[in-house]
Amino acid sequence: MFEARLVNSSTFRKVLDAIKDLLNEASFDCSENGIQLQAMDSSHVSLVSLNLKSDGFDKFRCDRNLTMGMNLTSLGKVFKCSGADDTVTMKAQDYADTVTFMFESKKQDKISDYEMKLMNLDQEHLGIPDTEFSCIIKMPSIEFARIIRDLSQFGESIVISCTKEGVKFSAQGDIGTGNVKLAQTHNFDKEEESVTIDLQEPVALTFACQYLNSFTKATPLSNQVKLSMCENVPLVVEYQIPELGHLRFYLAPKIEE
Amino acid sequence: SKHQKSIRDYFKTN
Repeated sequence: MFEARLVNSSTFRKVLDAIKDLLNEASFDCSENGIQLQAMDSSHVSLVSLNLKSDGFDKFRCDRNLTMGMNLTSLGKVFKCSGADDTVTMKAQDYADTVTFMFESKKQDKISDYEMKLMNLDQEHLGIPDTEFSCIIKMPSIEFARIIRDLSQFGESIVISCTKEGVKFSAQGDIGTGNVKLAQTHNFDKEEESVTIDLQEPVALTFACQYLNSFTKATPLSNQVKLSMCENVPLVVEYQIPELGHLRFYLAPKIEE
Repeated sequence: SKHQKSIRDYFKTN
């Protein structure tokens, strides 16, 4: 028996909105630790890694490890039926081929349930090695989304370069070039508005705008985003999901032929 | 020009 209850169903809906551009279908691995998902986009350039801890749920029960393959478009349809303030309860029997989502309104005056068919998906789990990153940038997630959106107009790629002075985002293309520089600004009163850089050594890497733009669909999940970079290693873009876990995106850098 | 490797080239299959 698997059962997970989340008072803020909108959090799960935001997670879904954040990954549905990259993934058509994915397997949710349920265990007593919580719900995990790891999947590559169809071009195998980026990797999505979701971790929702069991103790972040309002109720969590998982008697037997369970892998639920889901079509994310279908799952999106189910969550479209939920109200913004609804509580969601996910339920599946052991070895079941369906999962049930029950939505309850705040006042308990409306209860709806939707049963969705599960899929058997080929699972390919990648081992992500521990990396000592050259730099770790934390910045407001809205600012990151804005910069990626703005610079995407100039070219297909964005160079992110980080030094002790700050972080610079650059793009160039047919119409010209664009550069955005951010200095470190520690705001002790409003931590979420700070830009902080933890630098071991300067690094500059190039990434495809298309993927960076997709990652920023996770902006509603978190005030801050964490970018971890190291030469010849995929970029990690991490959004903390308050009290529940995190959503990470990994993106292979563009390199010279 | 720049080229993009697969994420699989960085993270090996378990």
